[in-house]
Amino acid sequence: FPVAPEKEKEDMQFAKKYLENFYDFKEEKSLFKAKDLNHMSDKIREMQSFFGLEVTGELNHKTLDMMKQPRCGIPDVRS
Amino acid sequence: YSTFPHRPTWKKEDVTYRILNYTPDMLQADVDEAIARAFQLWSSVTPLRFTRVYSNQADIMISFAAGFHGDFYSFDGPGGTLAHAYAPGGGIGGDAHFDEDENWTKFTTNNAGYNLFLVAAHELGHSLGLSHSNVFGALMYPIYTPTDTRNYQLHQDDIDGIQALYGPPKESSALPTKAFPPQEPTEMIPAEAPTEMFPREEPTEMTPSKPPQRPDDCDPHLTFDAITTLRGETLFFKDSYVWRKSPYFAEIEHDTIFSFWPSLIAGFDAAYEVDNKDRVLFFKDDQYWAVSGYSIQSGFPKPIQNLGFPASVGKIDAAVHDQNTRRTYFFVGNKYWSFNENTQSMERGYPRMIAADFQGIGYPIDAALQKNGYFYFFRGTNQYEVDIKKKKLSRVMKSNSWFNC
Repeated sequence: FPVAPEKEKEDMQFAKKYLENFYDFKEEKSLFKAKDLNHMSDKIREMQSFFGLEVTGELNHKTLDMMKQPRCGIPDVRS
Repeated sequence: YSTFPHRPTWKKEDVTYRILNYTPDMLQADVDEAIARAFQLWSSVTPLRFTRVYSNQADIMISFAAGFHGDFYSFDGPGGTLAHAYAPGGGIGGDAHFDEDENWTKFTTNNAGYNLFLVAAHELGHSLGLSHSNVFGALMYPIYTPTDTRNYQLHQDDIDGIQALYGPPKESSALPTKAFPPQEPTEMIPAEAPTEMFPREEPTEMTPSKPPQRPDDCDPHLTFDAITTLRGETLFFKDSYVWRKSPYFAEIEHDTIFSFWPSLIAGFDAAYEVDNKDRVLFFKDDQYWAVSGYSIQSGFPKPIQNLGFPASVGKIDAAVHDQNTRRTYFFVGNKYWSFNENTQSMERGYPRMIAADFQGIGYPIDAALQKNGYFYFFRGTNQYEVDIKKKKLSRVMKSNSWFNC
């Protein structure tokens, strides 16, 4: 079934927080929303690649699932 | 595997740790054991030695806390982030924090909680300088994976990573190559009561200290802190080192106290075995512990006054049990006491002067041993053999004469 809009928004927030914590994602407030999403897609790709998931850059079910696993609080990637 | 930027490591082999507080989810003794075993994983593949301290600043401070807890990385409630730790360095460097909002357990099967040993072993990898690994199955993989911890072995990726930072263990293996004959699962002593949260001392500069070296077996200046039999073997203690002499093997085995009893502090004052109870007692300052093989009996340490010493006695020099009479002799300065193991009480008429009953051996005594109908008293580099029945000095030898020098 398509994901309910508010659930999707919630997941996006969760994913953003996860990528900030563990993949050094910094949300850039740019005028172009597309640019923001691209930047986030790059970080999703980085995370998918680290965990050996299919690298799509999309916040799919498997990627979200992996983000919700209990884990260590140290980043996987840092500047 | 990966390391932190600029590859921070401890610039010494002897690293200290301190458990600042405890989770109410587990027995303190189980927390002690989980942490000690986690350290042992890393010490078994590196030259590193870990010593537990009970006060002041340690290199690695271990604590449980929920939510905001004094650093910039607040915990997030149940699930999600379980713990975090800092790379080697002064101050908060090396410290490991565990999220108290999780349910901690010593088990791996039940889903009700996270196995503290597994998470601690991972976090201590960070405390030593490892970052995350993307090898599934490696300890340093960032996601918690319930695993049977009974014979837990590090993944080769973890070993490669930690040895890239510290190299392999020294040739004299820090682990016993043979187990004591019969073994029970290890019980750890309940350590001190939970203390203040995050005592923040000023950052300590890293003082690379020259790690103490084990003296050679035949070093003519070798002296001992304590000596005891244990299930037919004889253990000689000096600082954190153990020389193990076994009737079953020709060569002397070199170990560390940590490798047998990870949560005991090094530098015993005395030790003796009550063979018919399969029990060895270790003494340090005004406390003592009891072990049976590798198992440390719960309820220890206890104050030595429990044995009947007056408050004026702050530590004992040596102890030896006479299996024939079931008496244990405790040596303190120029006096000695006799303890009745059957009645568990000090005998009347003691303390007596050592010189009155054991002529020619002098005092203070470093260590004492009973073997083959003789007492052996160790003072500095000399060893005095005394015929137990006649209480007569029969020989004076070098302290390390037992090492086939």
